[in-house]
This record gives sequence, C-alpha cells and structure tokens, in this order.
Amino acid sequence: MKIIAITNQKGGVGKTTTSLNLAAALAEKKVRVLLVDLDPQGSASSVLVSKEEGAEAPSIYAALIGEKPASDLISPTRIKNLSIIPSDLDLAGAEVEVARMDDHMMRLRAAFEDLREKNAFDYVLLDCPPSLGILMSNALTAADEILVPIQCEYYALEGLGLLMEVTDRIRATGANPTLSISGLLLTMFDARTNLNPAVEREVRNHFQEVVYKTLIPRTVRFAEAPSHGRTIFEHDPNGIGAASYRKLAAEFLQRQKSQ
Amino acid sequence: MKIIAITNQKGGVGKTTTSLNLAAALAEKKVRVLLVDLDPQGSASSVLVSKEEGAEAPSIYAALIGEKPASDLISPTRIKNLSIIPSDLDLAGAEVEVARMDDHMMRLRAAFEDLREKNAFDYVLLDCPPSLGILMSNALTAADEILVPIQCEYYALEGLGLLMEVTDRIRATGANPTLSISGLLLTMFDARTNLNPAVEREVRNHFQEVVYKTLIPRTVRFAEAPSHGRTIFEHDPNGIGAASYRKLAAEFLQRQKSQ
Ligand SMILES: Nc1ncnc2c1ncn2[C@@H]1O[C@H](COP(=O)(O)OP(=O)(O)OP(=O)(O)O)[C@@H](O)[C@H]1O
Ligand SMILES: Nc1ncnc2c1ncn2[C@@H]1O[C@H](COP(=O)(O)OP(=O)(O)OP(=O)(O)O)[C@@H](O)[C@H]1O
Ligand SMILES: [Mg+2]
Ligand SMILES: [Mg+2]
Repeated sequence: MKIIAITNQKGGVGKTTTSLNLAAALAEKKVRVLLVDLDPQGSASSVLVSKEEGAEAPSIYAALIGEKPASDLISPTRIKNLSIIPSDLDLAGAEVEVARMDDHMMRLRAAFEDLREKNAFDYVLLDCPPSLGILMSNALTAADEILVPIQCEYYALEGLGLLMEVTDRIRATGANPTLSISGLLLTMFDARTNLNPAVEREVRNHFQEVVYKTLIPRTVRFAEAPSHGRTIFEHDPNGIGAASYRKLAAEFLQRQKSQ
Repeated sequence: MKIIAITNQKGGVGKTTTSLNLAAALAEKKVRVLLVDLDPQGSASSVLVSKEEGAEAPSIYAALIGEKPASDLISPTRIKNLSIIPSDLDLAGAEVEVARMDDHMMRLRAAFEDLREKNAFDYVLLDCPPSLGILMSNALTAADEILVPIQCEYYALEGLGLLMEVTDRIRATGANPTLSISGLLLTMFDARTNLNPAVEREVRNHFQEVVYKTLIPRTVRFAEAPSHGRTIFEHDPNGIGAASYRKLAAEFLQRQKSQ
C-alpha cells in the first residue's frame, strides 16, 4: 500500500479535481483506491457522498483527534474499487485542537497504521486543503510520496520553492525521513496563451523527469462536472478531460512499477 | 478608517488579485490604502516588495504574536497612497503558536487598535489565505466588512454557505458583533462558457444587491502581471482587466458613501 498526498498550498490549482479523477481512473483499471478528504471544504466528498449519507458517514476528524482508527471510517462509493473517508466541517476546528496536542504532526500517521497492516488498498490518495497549517503537516508526515498539481502560472511557481522547503523540513526533523516529491502535474493547461507553454518549459527544464509527461488541459467540463456531482468520466466520458486523467493514471502506474 | 477582509476559503478565486488591484485602483483615486498580506505564501507582498526589501521589512507575524503593534510594521510601496504590511514564511508557523494563546482569535484585532487611533488610512485591505484556520478567524475578528471574490464555478458556490456560517459564528460569539459581508465579487468571468453566466444568474438571484455589478473578466493578463512583479495597471493599463478594477473601485467607493 502507498499513501500519496495530493498537495500544493497554492489555492485553486486542481488538487481536488486531480484527487477525484485520478482515483476514479485508477479504480477503472481495477486498482483498489481509498480517497481521504482532508479539506474542511469537502469538495471531493461532495461529489462522492450524498448529503444524506454525509450526515451519517464518519469523517477523518475522528482519526485526527484519536477517537477512531482510519479503518473504522471508510465508506464505499458508487464507483467500484473506490472507497472514501470523507471530510466534514469539524475539520476546520481540528487545527486548534490538534495544535495543542504534543504529537500534533503525527496524528494522521498514527491513525493510518492499521490501514497499512490490513493492506486492503493499493493506493491511498490524500486530497489536501490549500494551506501550510496542521492538516498539511499531518498529511506530509503520513504520506510516502507527494504529487503536486501546478497551474501553469507565476504564483504557482513561486509556491513550489516553499513546498520543497516544507518537505525538506518534514524529512530533516525525522517526522517522515523517506518522504519524496514523486511527481509534478501541470494542470489547466491552455496552449493558446503564451504564458502556459512558457511556464511549462521552465518547470520541465528545472524539474526534468519528475514532471509528468501528461498535461491536463483547461476545459470547462471540469468545472461543470462537480455541479452535477460527477467525476469527469461520468460527465464527459469521451472528452479531452477524461482522456487526460486516464493517461495520467497509466503514467502513474508505470512510474510506480519502475520504482 | 475601515478594515475590509478580502476572503474566501476556496482557493484560487482571485483574492490576491483583487486585494492588490483594488488597493492600487483606490490609491490611483487618491484614497489612502494599507494592504496587509495575511497569506504565508505572500503573493501580494511579492509584487509590491522586492526580495531585498522583503528580507528587511517587518511582517504581520510580529503583530500576531504581540511583539509589535501594526503601525510599526508599515512599509511604503512604489505606488503613491499605497502602503503594505507584508507577510513572511513565519506566518505558516503562527497558526500553532497563536492557537496556544488564550485570546487566539483577537490577536489581529488588538494589533490594529493603534492603527484605528492614528487614522492614517481610509481603508485597510486584508488579503487572506485560503483556509478556515486561525489566520482567517483573526482577519474576520479584526475586520469591519468582508468582500468575497467568487469564481463563477460550482465549488465556489458550495463554499459560500460555509463562509456565511463562519461569519455568523464570529458575530454570535461576540468576537466581532458588527461584522458583515458587504460585497460579493464575481471573478474570472468568461461569457463564452454556459457555466459562468448560469452561476452568475444564480448568485445574483440569491444575494441580490450584495453582488457587485462589476464583473471581473477572465484574461490571461492577470496571470502574466505577477510574473513581472506588476499590478494590472502597470502591466496592461488600457486592457479590460485594468478597466474592470477601476470600475470596481468606483462602485466600492459609491457603496461606502451611501452606507
Ligand atoms: N483542467 C481544468 N480545466 C478547467 N477547470 C478546471 C480544471 N481543473 C479544475 N478546474 C476547476 O477549477 C476550480 C479549481 O479546481 P480544484 O477545486 O480542483 O482546485 P483545488 O486546488 O482543489 O482548490 P482548493 O485550493 O480550494 O482546494 C474548480 O472549479 C474546478 O472545477
Ligand atoms: N480575472 C482573472 N483572469 C485570469 N486569471 C486570473 C484572474 N484573476 C486571477 N487570475 C490568476 O488566477 C490565479 C489565482 O488568482 P489569485 O492568486 O489571485 O487567487 P487567490 O484566491 O488569491 O489564491 P489563493 O487561494 O492561493 O490565495 C493566479 O495565477 C492569477 O494570476
Ligand atoms: Mg481542493
Ligand atoms: Mg491569494
């Protein structure tokens, strides 16, 4: 089992869209996937869990405060091979509660220990909120690898340096010594602008083969899908959006095999 | 003096772009403006403060931990009538430090008291990070009003309910009894899609005159400007982007007068 944090403290770069659709694309290829929604906004949960189910379903909050292990919080979804641990509003308050605990960085890592023992999933994807706070440091301490969605714009590049620093610190303090940034994914790519191809060149020059070959194109279909509570595969199965995440899933699995 | 929090916990909706360009547009109209960068990513600071100045300039962190009052942290910028209190990386760690203080919500409000007494500015704009954590609750407790940038997409709508709840709670607990959401601003508007006009209709129907008449159009000029360290007025002074923020500044001042 591998735990992958889908994270970038810059907001609106496609973390949730990537977590949701990469998870669904892997599930389509018969890979057993668990999606954990660490964002108090619960964008990923809102697509996979109905409002009625959500009110009953346990959330990752219980694991963070040590009430339950993660394996007690898993709900199935309508998509075969894809399960979820949803988020809920209480997560917003968790920052203050967890900050006051001695081992405030290790809560999630401890909660996932029984998941690792049971080995019921091939991959666990963590959808992270856009922040540098406690939820992010918990995700980075619990994860094996990091996949960073990056919009091809200037502010996104600026944030990368920061993310590298935070990752180095998590490794250096011994909280998670083997953590690595295993992939950078360029999202919302619009080849008609001058800016996006220019930023792509800069990112590929600088980070070389860490950058996924797969580019996720900007298409309004991605923005429409969540308003119908659907993944891109359910909303526009034959479009360029669905094709790009299927391609990403194949490239992701290829990389995992050759590690 | 009025303190306006530019906030939306949803990421990438145009908070920094609005804080920066509304501040610059107001300064152009000879309004005295202070921009406070509460985002550890420091996107707004990176445009207004050079890397060399940034290393020396004091940041809002000192005010949050009670080391200095806000009025000691102000730096001028190259733009007349516009001053800044920049952010820095220490802000990321502030969440844990401030969470452990008894009055963890009131730190910023207390730090701004001397600013209110000196009354050196007409407006103070707070650029908020995309989060529901301590920095956000400090901004909402310190502010008189909230301006919410909203992308015309589904996830943005979902977050609005949440923001309303958080604001109600800040009012109800007495932390800031007169706080109000004074404006909703539709950003990144692309009339060629079906989605954006549909979301605009929904938002205007629901929130009526709270929604600014001014729409901010999606144009790549906004994404280019920060890579040159410029405001939209410096990067593309005669384009539709600059025109939209000038129009917003006029509508903003009109609303303030008629309150
Ligand atoms: N490739 C794409 N093309 C067009 N729109 C996209 C694309 N990917 C995502 N979007 C839209 O852009 C917005 C931001 O995406 P998303 O919510 O996935 O980002 P995020 O990084 O998870 O945001 P946050 O920082 O708030 O968690 C959403 O409205 C989404 O539907
Ligand atoms: N009207 C617009 N048209 C096109 N691009 C825009 C527009 N406004 C902002 N952008 C670009 O979209 C990206 C997100 O904008 P911005 O950083 O202002 O959002 P934010 O809400 O401050 O993000 P965060 O949640 O990370 O703080 C930036 O790269 C910015 O340059
Ligand atoms: Mg998200
Ligand atoms: Mg911002």
